[in-house]
Amino acid sequence: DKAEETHDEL
Amino acid sequence: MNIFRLTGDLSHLLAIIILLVKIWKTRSCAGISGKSQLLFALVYTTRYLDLVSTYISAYNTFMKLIFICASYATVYLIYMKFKATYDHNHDTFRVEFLILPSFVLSLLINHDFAVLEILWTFSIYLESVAILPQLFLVSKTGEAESITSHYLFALGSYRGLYLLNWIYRYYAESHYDLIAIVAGVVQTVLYCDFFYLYVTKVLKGKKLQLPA
Repeated sequence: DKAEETHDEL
Repeated sequence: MNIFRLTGDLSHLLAIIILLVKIWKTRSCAGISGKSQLLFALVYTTRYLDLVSTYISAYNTFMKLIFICASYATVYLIYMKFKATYDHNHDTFRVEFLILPSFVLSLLINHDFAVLEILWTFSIYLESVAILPQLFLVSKTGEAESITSHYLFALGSYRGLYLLNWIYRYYAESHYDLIAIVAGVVQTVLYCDFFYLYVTKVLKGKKLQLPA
């Protein structure tokens, strides 16, 4: 799973 | 930022504004589920805690603040200012059946077992089902005002547009987030029945009335 460090979506 | 995400965000913003203006102009929250609005306030609060820890962009910060403030304003209008018009007899969905499973699931399936991350995950799961009390209220009363239908359409479109955004980002940026995608699919599917009624009835100028 390639989750980003931060969630940039709203 | 791509066009799907931008239109998704704008659709989300439009939904929130439609609801606030409807309640304010009619001085009534009849037909609106206070429970769904409470759940949304909980969703935004737990998701946007990163406002204090992570800066992404002015746009991101601005929209998050708008969503949080508008959801609290809506809850205030329903439970305080226009309380007398609140349809609590029909707004009987048991929200603990949504909150508790969402929380347990966020403890079990998450990207990282950290407080902020679990709260983010919880907000994603809870958002996917937060509209259920509202849909339940509509099914109980058997109808919805046109403006309430427009609100539901804008709110449902937002996650549908986010699905396109996720497909785009998968191909363009090799970025994907399975938790958000699966919950987003669930959320969009919940609106399908409503979308059908919206297109076949409300857009043709009829009131949204469910078959008896």
